[in-house]
Amino acid sequence: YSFFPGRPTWPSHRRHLTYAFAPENPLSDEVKGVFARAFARWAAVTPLTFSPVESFRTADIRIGFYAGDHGDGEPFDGVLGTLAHAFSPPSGHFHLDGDESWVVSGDLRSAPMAAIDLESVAVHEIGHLLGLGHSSVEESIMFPTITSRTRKVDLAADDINGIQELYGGNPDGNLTPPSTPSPPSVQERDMSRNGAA
Amino acid sequence: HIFPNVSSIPSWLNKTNCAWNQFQKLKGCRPGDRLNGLSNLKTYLKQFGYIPPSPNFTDLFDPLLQSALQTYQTNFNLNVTGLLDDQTLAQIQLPRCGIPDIINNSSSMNSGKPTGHSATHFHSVSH
Repeated sequence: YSFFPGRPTWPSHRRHLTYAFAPENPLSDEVKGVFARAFARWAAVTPLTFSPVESFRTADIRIGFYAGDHGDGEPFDGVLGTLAHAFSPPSGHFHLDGDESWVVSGDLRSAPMAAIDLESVAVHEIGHLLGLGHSSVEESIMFPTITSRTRKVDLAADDINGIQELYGGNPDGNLTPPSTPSPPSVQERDMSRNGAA
Repeated sequence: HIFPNVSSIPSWLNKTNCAWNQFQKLKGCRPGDRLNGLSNLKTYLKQFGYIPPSPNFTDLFDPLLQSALQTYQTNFNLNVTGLLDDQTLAQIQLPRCGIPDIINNSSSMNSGKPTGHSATHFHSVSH
């Protein structure tokens, strides 16, 4: 695991963080539920808690889907390539490439090649929002790349060690992460088969 | 394009041609070679922190590119050849997060290493 230069974190008196979605992205409750699950995975292993709010302007974390150049100097590039980016604390900006084919749930094994699992990318970017950099550990969530049609949402020991170095553990002990509503993706099935998990 | 499940993705969206697929033609390129497209690869490596920003990259496979590839291969647990081998090209073309792997030329992806203690430093010569 690694951190951003200067090791930025949310201030110690800020353990409850709010998040909101860009008003120009009308999202279904199902899609919002994907982000709630992703935040819950980090909450399960830290003292942090998260809750959605209506006001995009005042939320700690602001989530939006944008295509191409969206004004932060890091234009998105259409299908595949760069999927999303999120900035270090306390910026709270979380941008996803609106041109990707984001999949909310379901069996990715029969998905088209361009399908990207939304929750997998959300869990990774939230790691950045909390202060984690990228990691060389391939099974970690903070590994920079992901193969399309792959679901990878469970925090690895590397992720947990890194985030707990920043914030400490969950005062109630590491809680079980939210259940995954869909059958395992190709990668998860293969990993479990060869015990790599 | 957000889809509740994979079956609702329209076939016309099943595009897989990505801008980074162009790097495949650089396979086998070696130091000293000059090949159209190497400048785009340098732009990619600059985007993710492996090469310092530069106003214009050349299509020459120079020592800076080789060093950047070695750092990239180290970070992604690949054979550190400094060359554009199959494994490295396959990794480069994978979809990924837009945040750089190396920020302010001093962060590292290695486990347990806090930022600032990095084996990855740019050696730049000021002119």
